[in-house]
Amino acid sequence: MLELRLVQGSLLKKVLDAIKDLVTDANFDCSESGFSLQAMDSSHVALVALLLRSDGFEHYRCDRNLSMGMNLTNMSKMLKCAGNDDIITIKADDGGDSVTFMFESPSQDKVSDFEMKLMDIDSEHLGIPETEYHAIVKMPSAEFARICRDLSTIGDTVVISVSKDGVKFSTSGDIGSANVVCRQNNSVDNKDNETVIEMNEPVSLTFALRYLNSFTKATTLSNTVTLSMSKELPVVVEYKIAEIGHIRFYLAPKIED
Amino acid sequence: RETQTRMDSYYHFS
Repeated sequence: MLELRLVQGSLLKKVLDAIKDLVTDANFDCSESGFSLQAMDSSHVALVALLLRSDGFEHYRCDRNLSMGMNLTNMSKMLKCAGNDDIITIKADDGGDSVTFMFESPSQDKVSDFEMKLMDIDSEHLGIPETEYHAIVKMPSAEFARICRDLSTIGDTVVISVSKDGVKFSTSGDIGSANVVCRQNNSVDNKDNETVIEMNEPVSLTFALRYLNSFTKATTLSNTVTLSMSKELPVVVEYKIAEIGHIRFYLAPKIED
Repeated sequence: RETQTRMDSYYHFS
């Protein structure tokens, strides 16, 4: 049997908001180490990998590895019924065909349970090896979201170039073109406002803004975002989830014919 | 022209 109690239930609500438009159905995998998910969008251009480590839950019981297929639209509907301050407990029986979400108000005066039917989903996991990336940019997540949103009003794709001068986001479209350069800065009072660039080699890659904009729905999960890039590899856009894990989005680049 | 690549051209199913 499975019983996972997450005191900060709003994290799960935010995770669903961040991925439900990218992925329709997904298997949530539960093991001793944590609650995780790996899924691709329908066109196999983007991949999302979520990890909520077991030690981030107040109570974590998972007797044996369990993979639960869920429709994320339906899961999101149910989690929307939880208050932002609610404690969320996920419960399932081994081999059962449903999962129960229990919501408790902080003062324990209201308890709800919502049972959702599980579905069979062919589990296809991509093996993603640990990689040394050529360039890693850490920047405020709101700034990254702003840049993606602004540039998508001009063009459909963005060229992200990392050099010793900074990280440059460039686009062009019918009405004109735009470049945004963020330089490394060190914020004394607030680390979350820093832009930090670690670069072994300059990198320049082209991506569809539509997907990057979708990833920025995770902005509410973290004040900072990390972009890891290497030549001829998908970019990794990572949002840390405080004390408990991360959500990583991988996006395959566009290449010149 | 640019072509959109797919995840499975970089990583393989495990």
